[in-house]
Amino acid sequence: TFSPSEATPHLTINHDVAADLDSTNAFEGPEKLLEVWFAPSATALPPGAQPNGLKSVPADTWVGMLDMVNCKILSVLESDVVDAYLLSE
Amino acid sequence: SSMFVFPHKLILKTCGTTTLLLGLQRMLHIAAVDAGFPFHNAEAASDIRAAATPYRVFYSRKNFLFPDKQHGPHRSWKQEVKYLDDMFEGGSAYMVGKMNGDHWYLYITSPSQALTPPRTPDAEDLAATKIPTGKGYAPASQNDETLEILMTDLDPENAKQFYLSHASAVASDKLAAEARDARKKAADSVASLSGPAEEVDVFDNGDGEPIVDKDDATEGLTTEGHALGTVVSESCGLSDVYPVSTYPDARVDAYLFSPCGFSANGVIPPPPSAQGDVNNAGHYFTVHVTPEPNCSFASFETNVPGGQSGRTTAEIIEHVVSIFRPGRFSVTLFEAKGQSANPYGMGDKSVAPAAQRLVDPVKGYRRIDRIVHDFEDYDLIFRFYERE
Repeated sequence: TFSPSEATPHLTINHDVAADLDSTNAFEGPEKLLEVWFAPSATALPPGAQPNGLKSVPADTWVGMLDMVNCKILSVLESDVVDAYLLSE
Repeated sequence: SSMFVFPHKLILKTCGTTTLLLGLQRMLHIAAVDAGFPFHNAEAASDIRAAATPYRVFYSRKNFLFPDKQHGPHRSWKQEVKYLDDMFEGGSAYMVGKMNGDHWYLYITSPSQALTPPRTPDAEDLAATKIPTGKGYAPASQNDETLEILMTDLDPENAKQFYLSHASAVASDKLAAEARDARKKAADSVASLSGPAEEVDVFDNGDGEPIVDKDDATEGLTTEGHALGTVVSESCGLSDVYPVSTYPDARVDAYLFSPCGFSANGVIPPPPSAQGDVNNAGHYFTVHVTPEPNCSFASFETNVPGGQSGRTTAEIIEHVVSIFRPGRFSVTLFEAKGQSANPYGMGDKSVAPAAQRLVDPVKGYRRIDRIVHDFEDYDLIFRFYERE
């Protein structure tokens, strides 16, 4: 028998954005995928980097970048190893 | 759309008419200023030009469906490559698959082989206009694989699941069933104590005051995007792709758009036995669905290693394809060379390399293409299928 442990990710919902979305004109098919690595692994961050690297960047800081992409944060699933942002569009 | 933020990398996958690459410069700036990664082309992080030096960059996409609807550099692969080439040194662009059919594009930069630690910028760096990649890092030595399934021409009946009207009906039925079960359970409980009793309303706390407003509760659970996303995840079978019996700490965050469309992110922390292991830095999966008949599309992507006692890559593909029953789909498996391992397995953890794991046929489909790319430090397997 398995049960969730303390490692189970924690969900935060951005109700301000999630409440009134209309996707009528949003969808056009295939996505674009960008993956940018800043170090070979999570345990090989360069000198000067924050101890938690990119995960130390507050969610609010990503909002400006996501505005340029035309996406808004609907919710964030936080865990020790990765934060998963669910975005509009 | 989805974004995954790890300590050392960021994955951004955006749908529809989003302008993904227009956010790249700001992303590099944030990595330099807020995360403290080394940067070039500026003397101080406060300089707006400061952009962190990436270790490596991947950009990929399926062939365009409606390029005229796209914005920025996203109207053609040529423009996208130019945008990336103008920004990075040493990138390589590829097209994989049939030019006159469904194909897939990839842009990739490779880490340099320099083994010196990151350094401060010199005059040459400050004068440069392009961002070097991989400068000053040793090559990666961890397992890394990404499986992506891109599906078009979804079966109309399966696609219905991703419309709000359909999901609301499923949610209502589910609520009604749960309420019936709760009433029966409460009635049975009372009956066991004092014989037959009146039906108990689960929304009533017994003193005539409702615990919650029944209509509001039903309304919320049958219209709110996250609530409906969860209902759809469970009813369509997505929640079972990585079952809790094998992945006990997995959690899914799903959203159903109005009037249709679906997105979900799953996070799978490493098992306790693998925590702290550089090769097992946690995993994710993400699903996006556009169900409209004129542009029906679904994507599934994961970096959960396939094989051994965890679910095999072939099982994952069969499961995902059965959810959508697409007319056509492509599978890409990108794997770091010689790094196959599954942290969820037991016993011998080594599994076959990517090329050997994508040999099983997919039931109900005929394979049209099988292409293998042997990159410097990654293997890429591309397969394309059509419904029989």
